[in-house]
Amino acid sequence: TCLNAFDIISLSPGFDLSSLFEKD
Amino acid sequence: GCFCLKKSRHLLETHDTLASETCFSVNDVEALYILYKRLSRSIIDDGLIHKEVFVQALFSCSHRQNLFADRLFDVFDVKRNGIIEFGEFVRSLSIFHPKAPQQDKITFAFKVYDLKNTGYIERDEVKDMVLAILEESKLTLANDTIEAMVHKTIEEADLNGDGRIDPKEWKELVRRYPSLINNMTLPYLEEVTVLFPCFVITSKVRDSQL
Repeated sequence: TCLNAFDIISLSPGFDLSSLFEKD
Repeated sequence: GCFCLKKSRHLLETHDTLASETCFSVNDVEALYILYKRLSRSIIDDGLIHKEVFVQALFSCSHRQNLFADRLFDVFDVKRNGIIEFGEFVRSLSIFHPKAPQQDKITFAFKVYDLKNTGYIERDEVKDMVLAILEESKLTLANDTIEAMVHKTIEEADLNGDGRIDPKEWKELVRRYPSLINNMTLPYLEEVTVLFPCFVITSKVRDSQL
């Protein structure tokens, strides 16, 4: 495995704050 | 005269202050205020953002648990009183602005990853986060593979050999691998008022007037 664990962790949709801006 | 004027301008001055201390313009802050109010009304209508509201907003239709959404809430909630106040909302979002200083993004990401708030990112925390993302992606990896990845990550980051990552080592790791904080930039934030033109119409102040 060559991936850095943080590269994978940072992909979590939990970080995707753009969802806050979605209109109803 | 002065007193009344000051009183009636209180909210405006708060927005002005927030704009001066963040990457946002006054119009952006007003747009964010409307967004904040909309979010805060979605479950418990008390004008504040609770964890439940925040996590639900990130995952629109479901109430599912998410370690990272949970951690983001905790780091946004600077006062640690279980709610995100408007000032906390704007100041934290500003860190995700494309123009925010890299150092702020690095520090914020460290706080998110320091799950137990010990001041270090520990091996167990890295493993827990890897397991969490595998679970939310419905992926499985052999334990040996996960251990190897966690081991390699810690080994690479841990410059003083104490088996954990301190803020200085984290900064150095990000310097070597800038993509590690790609998740700390949200391009939308540069266009808050463009994305939501209705916000501009309701705005009472032009940035040029301030």
